[in-house]
Amino acid sequence: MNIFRLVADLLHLASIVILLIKMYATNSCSGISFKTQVLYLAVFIARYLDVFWHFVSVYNTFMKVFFIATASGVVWAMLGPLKDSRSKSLDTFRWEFIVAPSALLAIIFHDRFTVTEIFWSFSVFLEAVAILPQLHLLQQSGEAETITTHYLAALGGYRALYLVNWIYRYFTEGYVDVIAWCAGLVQTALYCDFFYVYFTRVLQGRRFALP
Amino acid sequence: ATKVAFHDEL
Repeated sequence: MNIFRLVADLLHLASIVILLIKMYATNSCSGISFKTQVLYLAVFIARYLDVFWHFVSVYNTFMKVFFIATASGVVWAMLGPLKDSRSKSLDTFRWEFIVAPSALLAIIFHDRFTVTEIFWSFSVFLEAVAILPQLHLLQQSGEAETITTHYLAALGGYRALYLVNWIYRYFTEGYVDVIAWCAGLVQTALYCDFFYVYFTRVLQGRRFALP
Repeated sequence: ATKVAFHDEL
């Protein structure tokens, strides 16, 4: 564990807490892509179900349980109590176009040809692009509540710090994980446009609005 | 460079 990875994980955790606060405080999930949230739940289930047979550390176990539980809770809330506030007409990204290629890539690129390793690869590729329905929704509406942008900023920050963590781990322990690196690079790059608007508008105290 | 034997990251 190094400081970059720890802060990254805590940002990831914070992003979900921010999302839960937004949904609870406003009793609404408007502006949040249901598709992205379902994809994240799929990502966590595909990657973290090994929590039952693969022990790494108490920290690792806690985080896995936290991510599966909260992602389930978010999807449950968006299906049930907050269903009517969903931005359905804006959440129009075709999820098939990212799930199918992720599955195909996982079958081609994996560490070992086993069910769990292919699921791991699938989850890594899917996580890289799971934010696309959310970014698409943002583009469709052209604006976002400030708390929603903080959620996205924490998610993007988490990914950016993972890149720093990998550079650090490469030089300190010779750590190499080409699949995670390529997917992580793509995942972080997707946030560039968002971060530009976030830094130039939201952090200057203005509304998030696309030109 | 080495590859860790298992996935230790989240």
